[in-house]
Amino acid sequence: ACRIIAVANQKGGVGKTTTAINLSSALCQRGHTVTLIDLDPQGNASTGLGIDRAVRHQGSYALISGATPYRSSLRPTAIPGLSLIPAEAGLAGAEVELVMSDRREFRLRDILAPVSYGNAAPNFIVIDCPPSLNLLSLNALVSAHAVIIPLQAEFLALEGLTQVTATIDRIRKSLNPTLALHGILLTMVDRRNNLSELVEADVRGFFGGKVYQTIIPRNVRLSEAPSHGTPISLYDAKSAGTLAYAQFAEEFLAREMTF
Amino acid sequence: ACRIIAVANQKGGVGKTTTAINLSSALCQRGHTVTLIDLDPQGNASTGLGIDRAVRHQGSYALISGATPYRSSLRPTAIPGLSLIPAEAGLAGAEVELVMSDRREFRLRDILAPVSYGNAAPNFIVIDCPPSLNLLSLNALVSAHAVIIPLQAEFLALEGLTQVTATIDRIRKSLNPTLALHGILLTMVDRRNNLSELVEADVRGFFGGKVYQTIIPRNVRLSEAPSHGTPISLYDAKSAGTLAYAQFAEEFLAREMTF
Ligand SMILES: Nc1ncnc2c1ncn2[C@@H]1O[C@H](COP(=O)(O)OP(=O)(O)OP(=O)(O)O)[C@@H](O)[C@H]1O
Ligand SMILES: Nc1ncnc2c1ncn2[C@@H]1O[C@H](COP(=O)(O)OP(=O)(O)OP(=O)(O)O)[C@@H](O)[C@H]1O
Ligand SMILES: [Mg+2]
Ligand SMILES: [Mg+2]
Repeated sequence: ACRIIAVANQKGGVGKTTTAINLSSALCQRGHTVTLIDLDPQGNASTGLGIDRAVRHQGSYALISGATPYRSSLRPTAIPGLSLIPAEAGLAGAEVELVMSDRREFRLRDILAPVSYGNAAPNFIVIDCPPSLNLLSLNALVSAHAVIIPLQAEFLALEGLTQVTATIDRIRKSLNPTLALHGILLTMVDRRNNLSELVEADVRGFFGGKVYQTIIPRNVRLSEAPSHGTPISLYDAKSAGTLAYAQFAEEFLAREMTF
Repeated sequence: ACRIIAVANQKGGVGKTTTAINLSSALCQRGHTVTLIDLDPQGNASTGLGIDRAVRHQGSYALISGATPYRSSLRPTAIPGLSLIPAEAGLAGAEVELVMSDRREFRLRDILAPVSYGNAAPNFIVIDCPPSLNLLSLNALVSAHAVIIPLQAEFLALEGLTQVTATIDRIRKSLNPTLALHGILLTMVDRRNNLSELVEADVRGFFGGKVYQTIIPRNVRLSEAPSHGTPISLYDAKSAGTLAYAQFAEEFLAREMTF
């Protein structure tokens, strides 16, 4: 069956989209199939994979509202094995609509469950979440088997970590008993500055083995790649960003064996 | 009367909180009085001004739900003239509660209007918004006379700019006819990398005089200051961050004369 992985953190700008795109593409380069769902109304994952705003209709909003079946919301990308469900403009209005609906936290789970057991299921479904713990993020956490938390190596991001881990614990106890913390990924680490080192030491001290050994360094090529609509590995195969996400994909797969 | 300024951008991690804190403190150092309202459930502005999580009760959630009057939600800070209304944990649940209530976009405005005309009004009320265009941010935009949009000098942040300016236009046409775009502030600019230069050229080309002349450079002291609970000017008075926000406060005040 397929594994559903949410990439979530309510702190903004910590590398959720960058991680969702570059982990997904690195998994595909290792022979896996992945569907990436863009659940953020900003649509950054859709931009980062080259899907023009004008052709994002029948995307994740249509999927979660039940208007479009999973199979017809899939888009091919430049990476063999990687499909995307883009975020269309209507997703910005989904929050208010979901609040009034039945089983509002289970909408996405009810749609993805039959997909994950079907014979056309990908190996992984990766969900890029918006920077909040709203109903869209809750739908992702209720659907997921495990969560990756990207953590920018900054004080304010560190401060917010307990909010997201507390939310995961709450959801495990009530809405999704099988939800696991896959791991915490340190991003934008700048080894030249003390703050990064302090944050890394703090997180490893507190969360231990839950923090991936792999760290993602600050690398300007990672922030340039989305403007070309491709993952880092196609934009600059020799960059520090490509190597870091390749290493992360290996560590992610090794950790998968333990679940 | 007092001027109400929202600091907003749905893109995460672009420097909203850093701008709200450091503009507010720089205005106070120039003799103005400011109330900073933390409207983000993450509570980063409250942390950045040294208010411990344990004492944030009767904050912005109690204010917007009408439980606590404005005057008793004010907290003193280390900066003379600067008061804070902190974000307590309950604010995370405000979104769902607001959806069901009457005049849901006007809750904050109805509370702040009498304050701004009262004789105890500060010169400015600055509102730090969460990274989304949800009901909390809408309440800030409906209350505000003008909006500052911090813009990280990155491609994905640039891409999101039209979403926030379109939302401002929509609110001006319907809910708040006097809402103005105060300006767009370029943040975390790294003059050594091309991407920053390209983004700056793009934004100035498209938005012209709406973009402040002042730019905020990437400066690690700005990201260290919140861990000491003080604005940059108290943490490191000689840093590039302090000088940039001092210059920004001057430009902000000069532009105020034009409204
Ligand atoms: N390791 C890195 N080095 C340099 N830049 C990075 C790195 N990771 C991400 N970025 C850039 O930093 C910005 C924030 O990253 P990203 O958009 O992936 O974060 P996010 O958590 O998805 O943001 P949001 O909260 O808005 O959804 C982007 O402009 C991105 O290109
Ligand atoms: N000019 C700067 N130079 C270096 N670091 C900065 C600068 N401005 C902000 N930072 C740091 O970058 C991170 C993001 O900034 P900040 O939290 O102010 O953004 P935000 O838009 O309020 O984020 P959110 O969307 O989560 O509310 C923080 O860790 C902050 O300390
Ligand atoms: Mg994102
Ligand atoms: Mg903030």
